[in-house]
Amino acid sequence: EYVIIRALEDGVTIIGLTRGKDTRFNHTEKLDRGEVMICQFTEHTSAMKIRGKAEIYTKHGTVKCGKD
Amino acid sequence: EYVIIRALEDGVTIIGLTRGKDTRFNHTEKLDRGEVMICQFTEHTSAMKIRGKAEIYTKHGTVKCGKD
Amino acid sequence: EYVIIRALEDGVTIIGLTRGKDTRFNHTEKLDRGEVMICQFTEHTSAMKIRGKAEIYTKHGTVKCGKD
Amino acid sequence: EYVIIRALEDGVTIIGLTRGKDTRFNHTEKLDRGEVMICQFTEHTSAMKIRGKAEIYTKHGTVKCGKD
Amino acid sequence: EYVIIRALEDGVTIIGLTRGKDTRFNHTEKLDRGEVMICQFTEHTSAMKIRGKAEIYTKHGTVKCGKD
Amino acid sequence: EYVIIRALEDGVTIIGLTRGKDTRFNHTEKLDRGEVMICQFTEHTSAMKIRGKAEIYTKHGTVKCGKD
Amino acid sequence: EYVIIRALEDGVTIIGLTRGKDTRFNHTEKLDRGEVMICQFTEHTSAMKIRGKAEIYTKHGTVKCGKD
Amino acid sequence: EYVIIRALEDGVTIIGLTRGKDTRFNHTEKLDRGEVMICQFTEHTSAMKIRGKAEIYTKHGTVKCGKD
Amino acid sequence: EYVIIRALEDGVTIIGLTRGKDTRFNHTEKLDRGEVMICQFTEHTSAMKIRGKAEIYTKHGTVKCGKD
Amino acid sequence: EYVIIRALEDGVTIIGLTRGKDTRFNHTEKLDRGEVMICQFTEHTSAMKIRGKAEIYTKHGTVKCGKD
Amino acid sequence: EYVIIRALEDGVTIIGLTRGKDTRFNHTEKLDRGEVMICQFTEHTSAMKIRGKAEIYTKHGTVKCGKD
Ligand SMILES: N[C@@H](Cc1c[nH]c2ccccc12)C(=O)O
Ligand SMILES: N[C@@H](Cc1c[nH]c2ccccc12)C(=O)O
Ligand SMILES: N[C@@H](Cc1c[nH]c2ccccc12)C(=O)O
Ligand SMILES: N[C@@H](Cc1c[nH]c2ccccc12)C(=O)O
Ligand SMILES: N[C@@H](Cc1c[nH]c2ccccc12)C(=O)O
Ligand SMILES: N[C@@H](Cc1c[nH]c2ccccc12)C(=O)O
Ligand SMILES: N[C@@H](Cc1c[nH]c2ccccc12)C(=O)O
Ligand SMILES: N[C@@H](Cc1c[nH]c2ccccc12)C(=O)O
Ligand SMILES: N[C@@H](Cc1c[nH]c2ccccc12)C(=O)O
Ligand SMILES: N[C@@H](Cc1c[nH]c2ccccc12)C(=O)O
Ligand SMILES: N[C@@H](Cc1c[nH]c2ccccc12)C(=O)O
Repeated sequence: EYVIIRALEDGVTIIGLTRGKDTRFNHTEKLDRGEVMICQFTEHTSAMKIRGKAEIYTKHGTVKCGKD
Repeated sequence: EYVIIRALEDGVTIIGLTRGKDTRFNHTEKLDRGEVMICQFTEHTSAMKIRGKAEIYTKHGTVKCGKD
Repeated sequence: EYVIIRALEDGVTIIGLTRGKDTRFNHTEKLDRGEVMICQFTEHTSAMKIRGKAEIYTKHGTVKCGKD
Repeated sequence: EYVIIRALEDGVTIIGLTRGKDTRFNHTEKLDRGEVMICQFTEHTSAMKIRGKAEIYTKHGTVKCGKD
Repeated sequence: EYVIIRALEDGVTIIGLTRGKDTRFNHTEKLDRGEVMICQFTEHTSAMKIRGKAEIYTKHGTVKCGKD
Repeated sequence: EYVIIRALEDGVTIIGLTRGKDTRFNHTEKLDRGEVMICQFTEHTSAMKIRGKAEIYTKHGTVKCGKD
Repeated sequence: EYVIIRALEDGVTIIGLTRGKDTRFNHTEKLDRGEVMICQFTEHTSAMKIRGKAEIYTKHGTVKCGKD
Repeated sequence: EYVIIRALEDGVTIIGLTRGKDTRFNHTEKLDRGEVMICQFTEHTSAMKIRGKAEIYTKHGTVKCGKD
Repeated sequence: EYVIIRALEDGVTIIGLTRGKDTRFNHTEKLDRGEVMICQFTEHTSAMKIRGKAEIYTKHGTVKCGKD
Repeated sequence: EYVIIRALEDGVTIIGLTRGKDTRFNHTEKLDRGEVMICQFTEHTSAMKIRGKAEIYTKHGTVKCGKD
Repeated sequence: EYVIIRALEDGVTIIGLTRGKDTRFNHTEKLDRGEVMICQFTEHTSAMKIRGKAEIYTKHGTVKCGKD
């Protein structure tokens, strides 16, 4: 299972949240405008949080991220 | 299995409920307007409760959350 | 396997019934209007009972719950 | 595998029949009008019998239950 | 794998035939008009025989049972 | 894997042929008009032969059986 | 995996060919007009040869057999 | 995985090629006009070669065989 | 997984390339016009190269081979 | 699971990010205009980051990469 | 999982990149105009790079390769 995030502005943030009893950040990735990240769910990452103006492509549809 | 939650206002709450004999909260995540969270069901989370104005994208359709 | 319940009024009840030889309640969750719960079937929950005015999204369709 | 039963009147009955060499009742659930039950087939339940005015949502279609 | 039988008259009969070297009856269920039975194939039941006026919902279509 | 046979006349015959090195009859079921049989392939039955006027519902389509 | 053969004339032949290093006949079944055979591929049968006027229903389509 | 070959002339040839380090013929089957062969890929056969005027029904479409 | 190659001219070549650390030819098959080869990927063959005028039927579409 | 990246300019960058507790770069591939890379998710790569003008073909749709 | 590459000019290059901690070339195949290569992902190849004028047929669509 993976999702695709396409940054529509600079400084889009993708945070990986830890799998397990505890929920903390395991990694934060910054994307600049036009960059694309493709990320899987893994043994270490069971949730993701995205901030900033972006498009997110998933199995359940394309989702807009950002304040607009 | 994962779902996508897109906050349409500040302070949207996503609560993970524990898997097992007992049902209590294992984590609460706050989302501000425009933020997106993508979360799996896991060994630790077998139910989720969402409060606030949000859109939830799932395998069985897109569901509106909130008082309206 | 999971379902989504969206409360259309206050005090919607979602009851988890135990898996096994015996069938009793393992948990009761209350939802207020506009709240959404996403719940899996689990090792401990093999049936669910819902009371109150709600929409239930499932693999076999969207089902109205409540007296109307 | 699960089915959804929506009671259209009071006193709808859902009976779980035992899996195994023997076929007897393991549980009887009563639903009042507007209540919904979502039940899986399990290690203990391999057949179900429904009485009363209800709608049953399944993988093979939606089935009307009741005398009409 | 399960099928759904909806009785259109009283005294509809659903017979479970044994899995194995031998083929005999392991159970006979009677349905009255309007009652619905949902039954799986199991370790003990590998064939079913239905008599009486009924509708049978299966993976390969809906089948009419009865003399008409 | 199962098929459904619906007898359109009395005395429809469903024969189960043995799985294995040898091919002989393990069971013969008679159906009268309007009766329905739902049968799986099993550890003991890897082929079936049907005689008489009947409708057979399968994964690869609905097949007419009988002299017409 | 199974196929369905429907005989359109008397004396339709269905031959099972052995699975393994060697390819010989393990069984020959004769069908008369209107009879139907439903046969799986098995541990012992990895190919089938059909002669005579018949209709063969398979996963990849319906195939006419016979001289016409 | 199986394919279906329907001979449109006499002497259609179906050759099974061996699975393994080596590729040689393990079996040659002749079909006369109107005959049908249904063959799986097996532990011993990982490729097939067909000569003569025939129709081949497969998962990826129906393929004409022969000089025309 | 298999593909189908149909030769549109004489001397069409199908080469099997070895699975493993090394990539060399394990087999070369020649097809004359109108002949068809159906080949799986195997323990020994993880790539194929085709030369000459041919049609190749695959899971991802039908592909023309040859100089035109 | 794999994705396809097609470079629309010189110097398109595809970065593989490590699977595991840590998230660092395991490989960087450069593509010139017109080149195509097809990459799987692996034991070592659980996320990818793409920079530059490119088209990315995935299970969830085709995504444009780059500043425009 | 496999892809198909069809060369539209001479000297099309298909490079297999190694699976594992390290990413280097394990094989380079040259295709001349009209030749077709069908290649799987394997224990040894987890990415491929293609140069030259070609058509690439994949699960996620058909992709043009080359400078145009
Ligand atoms: N640590 C949590 C992270 C998580 C996944 N899905 C969630 C849904 C809600 C809250 C937290 C989570 C877990 O692995 O289960
Ligand atoms: N602890 C419960 C949580 C739960 C999941 N699905 C539910 C449905 C209803 C009530 C509770 C639940 C369990 O793991 O089973
Ligand atoms: N304890 C029962 C609960 C149940 C599941 N599905 C049912 C259907 C009918 C009645 C009870 C049930 C079981 O696990 O089997
Ligand atoms: N005890 C039976 C219950 C049953 C399931 N499916 C049936 C169909 C017909 C009759 C009985 C049954 C069994 O587990 O097999
Ligand atoms: N005892 C038989 C019952 C059966 C299943 N499918 C059949 C088809 C035809 C005749 C008998 C059967 C068996 O398990 O195999
Ligand atoms: N005994 C044979 C029965 C059979 C199944 N499929 C067939 C097709 C043709 C002839 C015989 C058969 C077997 O198990 O393999
Ligand atoms: N004995 C052969 C029978 C066979 C199956 N598929 C075939 C295709 C061609 C020729 C022979 C066969 C085998 O099991 O492999
Ligand atoms: N002996 C070869 C046969 C084969 C299968 N697919 C092929 C494709 C090309 C050439 C040969 C083959 C193998 O098992 O791998
Ligand atoms: N020996 C290589 C053959 C191969 C398969 N797919 C490829 C793609 C590109 C280059 C070589 C290959 C392998 O098994 O991995
Ligand atoms: N090392 C991380 C890489 C990663 C995968 N998916 C992610 C999503 C967000 C942040 C990091 C990641 C992991 O394997 O889990
Ligand atoms: N050696 C790397 C090759 C690779 C696969 N997918 C990639 C994506 C990006 C960068 C490198 C790769 C691996 O097996 O993981």
